[in-house]
Amino acid sequence: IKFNKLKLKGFKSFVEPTEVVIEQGLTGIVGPNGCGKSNLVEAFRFVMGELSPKQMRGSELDDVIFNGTSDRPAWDIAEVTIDLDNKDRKAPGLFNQSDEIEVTRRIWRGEGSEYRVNGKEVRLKDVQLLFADAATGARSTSMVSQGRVGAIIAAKPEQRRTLLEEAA
Amino acid sequence: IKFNKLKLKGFKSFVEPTEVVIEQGLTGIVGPNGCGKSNLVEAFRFVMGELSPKQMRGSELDDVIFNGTSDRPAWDIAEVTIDLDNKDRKAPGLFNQSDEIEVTRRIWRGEGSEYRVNGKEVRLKDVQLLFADAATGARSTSMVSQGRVGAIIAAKPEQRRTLLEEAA
Amino acid sequence: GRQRLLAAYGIVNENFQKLFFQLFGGGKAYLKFTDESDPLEAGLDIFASPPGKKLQNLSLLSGGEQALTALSLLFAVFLSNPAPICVLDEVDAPLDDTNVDRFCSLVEEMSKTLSTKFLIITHHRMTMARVNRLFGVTMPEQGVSQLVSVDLEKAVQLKENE
Amino acid sequence: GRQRLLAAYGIVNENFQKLFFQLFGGGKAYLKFTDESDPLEAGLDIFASPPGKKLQNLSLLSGGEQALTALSLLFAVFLSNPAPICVLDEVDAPLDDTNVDRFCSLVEEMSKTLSTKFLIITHHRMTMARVNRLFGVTMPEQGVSQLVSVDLEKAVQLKENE
Ligand SMILES: Nc1ncnc2c1ncn2[C@@H]1O[C@H](COP(=O)(O)OP(=O)(O)OP(=O)(O)O)[C@@H](O)[C@H]1O
Ligand SMILES: Nc1ncnc2c1ncn2[C@@H]1O[C@H](COP(=O)(O)OP(=O)(O)OP(=O)(O)O)[C@@H](O)[C@H]1O
Ligand SMILES: [Mg+2]
Ligand SMILES: [Mg+2]
Repeated sequence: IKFNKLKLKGFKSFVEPTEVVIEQGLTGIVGPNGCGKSNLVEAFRFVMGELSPKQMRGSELDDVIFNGTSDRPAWDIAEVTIDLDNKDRKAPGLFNQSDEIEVTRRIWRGEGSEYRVNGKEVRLKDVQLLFADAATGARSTSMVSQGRVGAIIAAKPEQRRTLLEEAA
Repeated sequence: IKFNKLKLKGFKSFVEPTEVVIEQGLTGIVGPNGCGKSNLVEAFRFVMGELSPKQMRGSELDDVIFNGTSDRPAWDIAEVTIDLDNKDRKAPGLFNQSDEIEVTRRIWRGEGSEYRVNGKEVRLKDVQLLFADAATGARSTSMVSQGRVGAIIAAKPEQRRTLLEEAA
Repeated sequence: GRQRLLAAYGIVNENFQKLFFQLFGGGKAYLKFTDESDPLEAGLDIFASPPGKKLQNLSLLSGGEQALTALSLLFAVFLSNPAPICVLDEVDAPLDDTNVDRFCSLVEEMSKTLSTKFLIITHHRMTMARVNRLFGVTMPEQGVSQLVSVDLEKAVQLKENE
Repeated sequence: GRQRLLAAYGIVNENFQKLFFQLFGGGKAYLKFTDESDPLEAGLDIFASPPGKKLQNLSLLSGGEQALTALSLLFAVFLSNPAPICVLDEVDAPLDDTNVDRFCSLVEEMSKTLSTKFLIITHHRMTMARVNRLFGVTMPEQGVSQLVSVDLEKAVQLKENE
């Protein structure tokens, strides 16, 4: 499985539909403090099935929905999509029928989330399985959020052991 | 009271006698990771009467004594001195007899610390009073160690209230 | 005890709002006791809105915004009882160039108004260019620190050529 | 359960030692269970000696040394089961230029060997100069983010002129 694109709208400060094309090698993301860079990382974890609002700097899951500015009203829906390339046909059986796999998560204010793969509604469990199968996922070491290195340094030895459990 | 100089020897990686002249305005301190910059900050807090080894990244107070390299043996004594200018004669009565006030703290491995002001031995309490009178001290907001900004962000609301207590 | 804490709160909160505005080039922020009826036991919450953004708890701000807000609070307490010296260890680490520029302007101003001497440890090129003199700390011999005076112009030059 | 954890420990510890050596340009480091007899309940301690320095617990290292060591551990776990994507948010913040250079070389190598695509959020000029392409995130309208492609040469130039 390869990651081709991240698409988002209504997600935190990315209210307008935005596409991030993910190409080979190293892609740098730069910009001033508070412009939205870490919000992109949280978009990845969100669509991969992150359930803890605290992991996305919120107190409830609805906090990821665009909450408005002085010139724009808040939205009631946030949507993030990942476009996957499955030409090597190594995806879990359920999703292995096509060259392209599109995973989408939507959340409605006050109503919770819905997950779709290639348009068809699936369970959260299926989405988590798909990404776990690709050795990634919201909590994996492939998603290193802004505080994570500091958290490992400050962690109690027992908390650090859980890192090993990911590799087990 | 003005701060004129920091002098140290046998203190962490500053084994050789070193003098830092403190001049007006802004002085920058630069250098690679691990070269000793934060050790200088800890030298200030040490001579001001810091008693918690954890506040100086150690597990016991003796951890501030130079512990040797592959080419040099460990030392058994660390010494830090601050040269103060007291020309405005605003120091606490006990020390207000001279234009210059030299505060020295020595620590002997396995034997504890000794404090001297202008050569005369004093109690830790006197040193802490002298610096508190100048609105500074090991725990004051005038000594901002490398993790402190992060600690305030991560602090529980109750812990943050203690900042206010310093101002009270 | 309670009177003194509330008085300190008044001064620090006022300093905090001014410093936040100065470091962010706008916006507003304030401190609030979690329990107004029992300040001696309560916690202290921080609310902030950087310019053009909604007011939020500190925890919802970006990494750099949180650092600049926490720094405003540290300086707010400092200003309530300023010392003749202030040592800052890498406080500018998560800040972008625009915020570092405002941070440097603030410490320049504090240094002039209060005659406070600042020792600023930094990895930031811009901060190095704004100080009056530079000390370099190196380890020519492994594990042994050495302090050297650094030529300001040459240091910025060297860094630029990396 | 216990077998799998010990097996994971073996692989991760080996990766950790190699990556530490590569990121520090020398030195050694290892992981150790706080209680060897009960790994499933024990904690994990980290010991490291950067080149030329004594072996110490992680807590005694400098800010930048701690960050580089923690990053070695994160990558050590990553390498035990590599993913086709890796997103890094400002992991280079406390690093000096020499360490950033080795960090960039490591991710370049991982990208080639594993075909992993890296998304690297950074404020570091050197990292910006080492990536294959740059996206800029801005807020031309307050509170609303926008993504733009940035010309690599122009970006480093702009930064240099600040
Ligand atoms: N639900 C939301 N709706 C609108 N804006 C939001 C929402 N949640 C967060 N934001 C805004 O997103 C911004 C945070 O962006 P982010 O943390 O991605 O910044 P950053 O580019 O990573 O900055 P830094 O360099 O300081 O880490 C904040 O200004 C916050 O106000
Ligand atoms: N008692 C001691 N004897 C000798 N060396 C010591 C002692 N205690 C600490 N050190 C060394 O001092 C170094 C730490 O220096 P310091 O934390 O001041 O670095 P720094 O310049 O602040 O780096 P950074 O930019 O990463 O924050 C470590 O390499 C450590 O091994
Ligand atoms: Mg961020
Ligand atoms: Mg340091």
